[in-house]
Amino acid sequence: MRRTIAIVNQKGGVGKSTTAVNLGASLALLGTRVLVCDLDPQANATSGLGIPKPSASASTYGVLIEGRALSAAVVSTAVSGLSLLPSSPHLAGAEVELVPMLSRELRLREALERGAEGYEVILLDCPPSLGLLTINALTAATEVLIPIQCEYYALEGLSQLLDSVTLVQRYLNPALDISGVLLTMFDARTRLSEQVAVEVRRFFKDKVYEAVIPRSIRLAEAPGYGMPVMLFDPSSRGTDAYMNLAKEVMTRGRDR
Amino acid sequence: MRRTIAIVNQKGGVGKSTTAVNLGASLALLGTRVLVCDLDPQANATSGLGIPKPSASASTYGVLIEGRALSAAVVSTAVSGLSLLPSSPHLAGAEVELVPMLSRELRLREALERGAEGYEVILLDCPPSLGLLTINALTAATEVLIPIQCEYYALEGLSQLLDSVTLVQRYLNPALDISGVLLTMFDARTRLSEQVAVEVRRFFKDKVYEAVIPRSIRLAEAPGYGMPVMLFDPSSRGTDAYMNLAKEVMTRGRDR
Ligand SMILES: Nc1ncnc2c1ncn2[C@@H]1O[C@H](COP(=O)(O)OP(=O)(O)OP(=O)(O)O)[C@@H](O)[C@H]1O
Ligand SMILES: Nc1ncnc2c1ncn2[C@@H]1O[C@H](COP(=O)(O)OP(=O)(O)OP(=O)(O)O)[C@@H](O)[C@H]1O
Ligand SMILES: [Mg+2]
Ligand SMILES: [Mg+2]
Repeated sequence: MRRTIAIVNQKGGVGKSTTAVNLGASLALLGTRVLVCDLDPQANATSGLGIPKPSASASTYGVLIEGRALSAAVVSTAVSGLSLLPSSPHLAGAEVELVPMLSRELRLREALERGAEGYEVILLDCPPSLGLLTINALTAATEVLIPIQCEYYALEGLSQLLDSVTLVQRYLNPALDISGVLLTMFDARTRLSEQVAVEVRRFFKDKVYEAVIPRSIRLAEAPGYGMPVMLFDPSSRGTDAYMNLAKEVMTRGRDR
Repeated sequence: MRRTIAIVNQKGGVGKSTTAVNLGASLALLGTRVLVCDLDPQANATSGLGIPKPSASASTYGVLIEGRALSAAVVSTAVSGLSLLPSSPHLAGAEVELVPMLSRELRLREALERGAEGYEVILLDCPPSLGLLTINALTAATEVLIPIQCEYYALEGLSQLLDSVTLVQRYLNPALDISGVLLTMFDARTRLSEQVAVEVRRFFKDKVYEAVIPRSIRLAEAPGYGMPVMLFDPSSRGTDAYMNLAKEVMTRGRDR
């Protein structure tokens, strides 16, 4: 069964795009056919994979708003087995343009049902809000991965996020399940990271992935070269952490 | 003349709330009467100043959506001279609730014109998006402060941000001016920070503040105690950097 994983957290800068790019690349390197969909008008996942910004029609905007086929926009990347639905700045208008549309919450799900049969895993990179782009992702997804930065402010918005997931489960996507919570930017030199990790594990229990992503400058440098970290610096801690996460995502998925 | 400074960047996690809290506290400690308005449903500036989440009516939501007077929501903080218009999760609905309202872009400006006469500086902390909450801030503001994290992804959304500012200047607020660009989370140990800083200075020239905010764990720890960093750890680099920024903001403002 195909897995569609929405990477969601309305808190900004917690590692959503970094996770979409590097988990996507790791899964592909392990032999999975992966599609990353960039649903953020900032298009960070697009540039993080080295893809230039496309025209409006050949992007997420074209698929969601103009109703174009997925195949008219999806491109391959430098990682074999990893494809991308690229974003562009036009998507910034989508939150408003979607509001009056018929079945506006279902447009991504329908586009994926029509055109994504060749992929085993689809990763949806969401913008830092709980608007219609993120709702489209939660409606299209089979599961949710929540990245949580190991810092105080990142704990605050969680109840709003869980409320949104519950609403989508009730009205749009009953099969949606929170499959995992990922601790990111963990800095072992500070007590703060450990304190936040303890809180998150107490609240989410066994939903928290064993794999923890450390704060590592190589993860922040790789996007500047348009590469996932496993191509930029295969020996870095960032590479190990995301490869371990990929293995864990695959194992957890087996019992679904 | 009262200065209203919108702290804006749709990129997430770049230090908007941290700047609102610590620049606000620094200005107040230097004798300025300051109001911080928390326009983010995540309410990070609210908890960063140690204020518990208010009821809907006694918050930004009450002022913007229910038309309540500012004085019915504003609270004082632990820093003498610093007041706060607190946020609450109800604000998450405001983006959609504002859409059909008459003069929806002007509601914050009107509320501040009616009720903020006692303040010399007003700081507006914005959510990570360019939606109606941020547009309300840009319409109410006399100037814009753009925090830019010294990392690659942070450079990407700048042209969208500048386009939004230009639109607001043309249709809603001709007097709006970009008064400054603030480099945040600068990590002197990495080449990446320096590379980004060079790019930002080349693009924004003398709009970039001399004060640069270093990446400092004390800045990330302080919100957990509900305090600005100058109360949490007065000897930290974060304190020095934001106090220097406050002095620079005051000096630059004099020639307006
Ligand atoms: N583990 C890490 N170590 C160091 N830097 C990281 C790590 N993960 C992400 N970063 C950097 O932190 C910043 C924020 O990460 P990223 O952009 O992936 O977050 P996001 O949640 O997608 O942000 P947004 O809310 O704007 O979409 C980026 O500059 C990224 O390169
Ligand atoms: N100079 C700094 N050094 C270290 N940590 C920092 C610094 N500035 C901010 N932080 C931390 O980085 C994270 C992001 O900062 P902050 O929440 O202020 O950004 P933001 O732009 O307001 O985010 P959002 O887009 O979600 O509103 C927070 O956990 C904060 O405590
Ligand atoms: Mg992102
Ligand atoms: Mg913030």
